[in-house]
Amino acid sequence: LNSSGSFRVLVGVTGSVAALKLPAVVDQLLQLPGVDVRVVTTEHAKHFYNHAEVAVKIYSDKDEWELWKQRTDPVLHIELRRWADLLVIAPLDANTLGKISNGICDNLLTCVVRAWDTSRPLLFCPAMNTAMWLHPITAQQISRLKEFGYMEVPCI
Amino acid sequence: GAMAEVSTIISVVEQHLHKSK
Repeated sequence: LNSSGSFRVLVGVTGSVAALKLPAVVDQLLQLPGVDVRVVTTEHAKHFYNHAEVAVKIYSDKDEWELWKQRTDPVLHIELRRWADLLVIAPLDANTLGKISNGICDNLLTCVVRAWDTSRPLLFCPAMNTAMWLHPITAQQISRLKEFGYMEVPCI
Repeated sequence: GAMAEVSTIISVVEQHLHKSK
């Protein structure tokens, strides 16, 4: 537990239809005793859930750029990395899976992942349509993420 | 390719919460 006494969970959400489960994920996490939750969203993920149904702070790419005005200002993805005890990416879409497995960091969420302290748990929950799932690169990329020490919560 | 059940995700997070104590 960190100095605040809470267990801080950062939820990453990406642009798969399963992102519509975000409000349920956040609600159920908040029911765990001593858990504090924040969300990092990609722009495409916003299409699938209603912001008003999510009871916690949601960060997006805009916040990263608005926070930083001059050299002494904090960098949001570093602040979030420091804040979180655990990162869970639910859902992880095919595009973001591809980016993370290659080290690409072109938005707030992928920057948090790239800067992640690997002594802390990172869980990922892949979700994509069956045709994309069956592409041979999916298994390669998931295996790469596991090599990085990330933990898969397999899809059904 | 449907995401894991929300309850499964929560229970994995919960395991890590207990480990951290």
